[in-house]
Amino acid sequence: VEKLELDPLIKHPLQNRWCLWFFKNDKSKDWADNLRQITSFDTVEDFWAVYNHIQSAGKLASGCDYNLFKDDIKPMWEDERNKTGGRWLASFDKRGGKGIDVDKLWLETVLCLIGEGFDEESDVVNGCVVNVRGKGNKLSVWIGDYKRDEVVLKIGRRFKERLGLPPRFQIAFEAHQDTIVKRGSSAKSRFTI
Amino acid sequence: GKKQYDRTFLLQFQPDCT
Repeated sequence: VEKLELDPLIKHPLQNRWCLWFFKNDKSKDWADNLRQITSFDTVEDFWAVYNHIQSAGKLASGCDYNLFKDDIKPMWEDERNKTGGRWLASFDKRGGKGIDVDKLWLETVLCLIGEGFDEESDVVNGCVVNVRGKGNKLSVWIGDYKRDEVVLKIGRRFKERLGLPPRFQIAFEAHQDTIVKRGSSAKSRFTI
Repeated sequence: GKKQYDRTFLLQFQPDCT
């Protein structure tokens, strides 16, 4: 069985087609112009071909992001499927993020999404983002509906578990509509776990 | 059914980069 699964002629289909986007912060351009689609894939083999071809997240310049979203969803609040959504956010500031391997955590996040690791809740998961910032990297999982508390919490617990974060490290859930109207640098958290 | 793959399964397809 194992041998058959590794047959190089058979590609393993994913449940969803995923699109990888790259954001580079160029202040002379509009936000949306800095966001570019790289490619999409819908098999395990094609995912690795993409992953091994691109710069690893940890080597990106500060201000860059990778966004991995289901193919029909744009990585922005304005998209119909994100409008009433939110994100689970893991922020690694300089102090708390010491020794954190952003490449490893980003890969774990991506594998969890493309492998439908959120079980029945996977349908509510729209995508994931890594923000590379000098003051501290951020990882997030975007969810399509912030009002379904139980679903939101299940996804958050799984995300934290898959990242292997210690119990005292908290991740926070923010509704996009709160992020849009935020004052200062952080939006109100609806949950922390 | 849903095409679900755990991390171990997915990782075995990672080409050897060493």
